[in-house]
Amino acid sequence: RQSWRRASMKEINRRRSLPPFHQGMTELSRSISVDLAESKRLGALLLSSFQFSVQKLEPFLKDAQDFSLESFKAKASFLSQELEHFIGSLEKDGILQKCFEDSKEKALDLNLEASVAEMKEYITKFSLERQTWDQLLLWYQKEALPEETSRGSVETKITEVKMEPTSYLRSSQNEVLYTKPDYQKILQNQNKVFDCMELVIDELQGSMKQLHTFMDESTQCLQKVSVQLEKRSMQQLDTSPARKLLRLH
Amino acid sequence: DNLLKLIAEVKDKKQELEVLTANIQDLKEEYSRKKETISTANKANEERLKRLQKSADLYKDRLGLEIRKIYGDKLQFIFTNIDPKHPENPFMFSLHLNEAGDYEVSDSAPHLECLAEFQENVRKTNNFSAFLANVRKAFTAMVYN
Amino acid sequence: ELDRQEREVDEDTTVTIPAAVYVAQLYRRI
Repeated sequence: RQSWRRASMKEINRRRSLPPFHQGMTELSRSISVDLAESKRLGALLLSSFQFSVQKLEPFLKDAQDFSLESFKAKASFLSQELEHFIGSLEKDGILQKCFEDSKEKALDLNLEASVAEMKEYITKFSLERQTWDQLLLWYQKEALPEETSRGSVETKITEVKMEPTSYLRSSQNEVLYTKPDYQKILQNQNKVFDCMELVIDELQGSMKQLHTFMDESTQCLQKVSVQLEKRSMQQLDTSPARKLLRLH
Repeated sequence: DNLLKLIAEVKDKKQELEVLTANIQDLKEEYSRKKETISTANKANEERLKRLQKSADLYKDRLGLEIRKIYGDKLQFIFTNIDPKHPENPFMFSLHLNEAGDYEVSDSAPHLECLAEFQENVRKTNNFSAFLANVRKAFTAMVYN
Repeated sequence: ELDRQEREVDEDTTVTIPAAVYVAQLYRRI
């Protein structure tokens, strides 16, 4: 079968020819007359292949236990006749003929050819677009590097790809490049907001500090008052008031 | 003679009357003084008890702990604010002094396994506040489990 | 009436108030 993939390969990549047949087997083909029709030759080949297989099998089975050569030969002969009849019926049904029909007709699969052509077109288009993106990336990388290093840079290989404007405009880069927002302006606008926020946060920080100071002072004051009150009210504390309470009748 | 006797008797009676009147007066005065003393003492006691009750209420409220003296010379400790879902639910136990004069716990509701251990600790250390704090912690842990 | 009051005062002075004081002191300790 024709493979369009194999057809597009270069000579060196093409598959090597198949390994040679065994000599015995090639004789089988040669023994069949070329004057016969193709289907008949195939039938003859099938039959002679079977007979050849039987011939090859016999020496292996000879040494086996309970092997009867006569019985084996009788069976082989019977099977050979059966196969001959079967091949005859295949020939009558035209099945053998069908095996040769495909090689005669050309594989004019128009749909397949059209898809193949379309695929080739897409591949070309995508490779081209990929090259353009790579170019753009390299350009931005070069921009990102400081001037001195970019000039002496060995790594950046800017491959110039001359593209036709029509194909360039149709690419996906177009949409991205023309809708890019002005980041600088956005940042500048945010600066005012940041300044306000800074003021607010400074105020908050000041208020928090004041609150903390007030909290500390209040706590200290409360502690002082608590100690004073304690001294006044609980001057003579009994040892173990629980026991005294339990013992009180 | 009879007249003279009668006059003498009347004189005696008059004297007796004076004495009795004086006695009555003294008794009245004493009664009055006593009444005032008792009244003052009573008022003072009332005031003191009022203040003591106020402080007890404050402690009870702030500590979530009520201390009651109950029959059988026992002290009952009632904890509240243990269960956050039902803060008014009471958790209690009783304490008394046994014959040896040691603290002995009893009647805990709900039952606390570790109460016996706390009892031993307080007997050794006499740290009553730590003892009560541990009991509260144990009740709280029980609720959360 | 006076006797009754006197007994009350006695009880307060010897039992009730000391008990309340011990309770307050116990609370203070706790």
